[in-house]
Amino acid sequence: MNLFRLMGDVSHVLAVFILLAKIWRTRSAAGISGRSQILFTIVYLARYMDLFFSFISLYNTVMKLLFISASCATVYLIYFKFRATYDGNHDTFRIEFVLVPSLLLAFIFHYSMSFFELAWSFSIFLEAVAILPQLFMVTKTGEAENITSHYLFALGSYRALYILNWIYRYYTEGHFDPIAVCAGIVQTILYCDFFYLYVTKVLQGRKLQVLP
Amino acid sequence: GLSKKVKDEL
Repeated sequence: MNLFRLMGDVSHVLAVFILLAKIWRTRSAAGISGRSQILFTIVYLARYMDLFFSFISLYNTVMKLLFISASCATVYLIYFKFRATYDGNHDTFRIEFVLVPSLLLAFIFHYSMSFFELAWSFSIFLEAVAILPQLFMVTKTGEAENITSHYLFALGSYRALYILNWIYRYYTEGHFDPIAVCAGIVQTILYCDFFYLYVTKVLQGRKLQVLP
Repeated sequence: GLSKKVKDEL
């Protein structure tokens, strides 16, 4: 474990709790893409299946349980408890367009042809694009509430910090994971446009408006 | 490959 990865995980947990707290406190899923949350749930279920078979550390197990339960809880709040506030008309990104390519990529790029390795590769590729429905929804609604912007900033920062972690591990341990690194770079690039808007708008106290 | 090495990252 290194500081970059720890900060990345903290940023990730922060994002998950910002979103959960926002929906719970405002009792509304307005502006939130339920489809992205479904994709994140699939990502965590596919990646953390080894939870019951291999013990890495208490930290690892606790975090996996936390991400799986928080993403399931978020999907539940959006599609069940606060379903009336879910903005389905603007949450229209076809998730098949990210599910199928991720599955294909997993069959091409994996570290071994075992079910767990295929599921892991699939989850890595899917996570890279899982935010697309949310970013698509922000462009469709033309804006994002401040709290949603903070959620996206924390979520985007998590994988950006992981890139620093991979650089650090490469130079200190010679650790290199090409699948995770390539997908992580793509994932972070997808947030760049948002990062720019966040820094120039939200941090100046203005609302995040995606210029129509 | 990495499958031998333990996947210790989230």
